Amino acid sequence: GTKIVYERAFLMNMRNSPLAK
Amino acid sequence: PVDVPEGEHKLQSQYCLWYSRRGSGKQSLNFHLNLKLIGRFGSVEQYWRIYSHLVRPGELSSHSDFHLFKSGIKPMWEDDANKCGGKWIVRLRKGLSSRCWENLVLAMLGEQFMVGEEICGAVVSVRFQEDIISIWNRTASDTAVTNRIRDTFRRVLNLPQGTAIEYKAHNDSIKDKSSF
Repeated sequence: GTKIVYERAFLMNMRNSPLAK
Repeated sequence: PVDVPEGEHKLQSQYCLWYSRRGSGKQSLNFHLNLKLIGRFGSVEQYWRIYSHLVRPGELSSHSDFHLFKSGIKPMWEDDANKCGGKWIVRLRKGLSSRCWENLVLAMLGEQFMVGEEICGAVVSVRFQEDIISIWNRTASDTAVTNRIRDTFRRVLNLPQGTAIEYKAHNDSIKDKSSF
């Protein structure tokens, strides 16, 4: 199947998501 | 497997984060006894929650290691996934490892290496005068794969120009008794 791929910039943004706290 | 709550961003693989510190005397011979599981995660959010509680590698005391491996793969040569594998290694002067480690981890979690199931995990080793970062893969004999990993490794770590990297098959590391 298709791989779940994330770019660095997206992952860095997710750092500030309320769910990541 | 780790339960990923609805609304979180699943990763392609689940991971375990381990920590080790070289013990003294007899204990130093038993690497697996010094290996401590810090946490497991399967989503981007879970990763950041663990990361935010951790000391960055550059601030760890000497002879400490973080090992980030896919779930089910122990960070040891002897593991079935690693025994025919090897690793790309870079030795870094002090002060660079935290940034490089974070770049490498994000590339691994985000599946930027594009080598199927070849990636096993990554290690950052804090030593007295330098830090060592490595990425481990399953098949040391597959040059096309190891070359591809090398190119991505170099690109994502954004290493200072002229930094040397080397590939070591785990089999050779066992034979010449070289440590991490």
